[in-house]
This record gives sequence, structure tokens and C-alpha cells, in this order.
Amino acid sequence: NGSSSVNWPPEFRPGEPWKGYPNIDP
Amino acid sequence: KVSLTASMLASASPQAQKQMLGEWLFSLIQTMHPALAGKITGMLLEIDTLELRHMLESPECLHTKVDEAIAVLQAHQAKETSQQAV
Repeated sequence: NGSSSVNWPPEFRPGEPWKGYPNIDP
Repeated sequence: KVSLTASMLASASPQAQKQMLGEWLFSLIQTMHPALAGKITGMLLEIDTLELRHMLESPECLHTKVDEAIAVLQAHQAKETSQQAV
């Protein structure tokens, strides 16, 4: 396993809405 | 340049606050670490909004957090690289 860490951390792109991390505030 | 004040944040929703802080962090980090700015901003947005607002008023605190984020990111990338090499 371990594939879930590949895309960490999510990248912030200016001008695009920040979706943030899953499970922060439902 | 993005300018941001505590009063601007106070009138925004929690999600909008993260967005505003993200734009502000990105503009600052981009001048220090252009290649990593997006990732570092993403990591710093994990931090509690109250603490991010403190960083807004304390450049020293901001730099400390940016340095920490870079160290964590580099350690993470080194780990991934070594795993791929196996």
C-alpha cells in the first residue's frame, strides 16, 4: 500500500477555490 | 501583492478565510520558494485558522512555520524517493 501518500500535500493554486483536506469540517 | 488584514478575515466565512489566507500565504511563499509555494501553502492551510491569523501579524512566526513545512515536505519526498528506489 502507501499509494495514498503520493499526492500529499495538496497543492494550493492561486485563483482556484481551495478544497482543502477531506474530513476537515463536514 | 496580496494584502490581508484581520478585519477582512473577521467578516469572512471559515472557508473564505482559508481561501484568503491561502492567497496571502502563496504570494509570500512564492517570493521565498517559488517551486514549492503551492505545496507549502497547502500544508500551512492545515494549520488552525486562529494560528494562521497570528502568523499574519508575526512574520517571524510565519517564517518558522514555512521552514518547518519545507523540512517536513523534503523528508516526505526523500522517503517516497527511497521507497521507489527499492
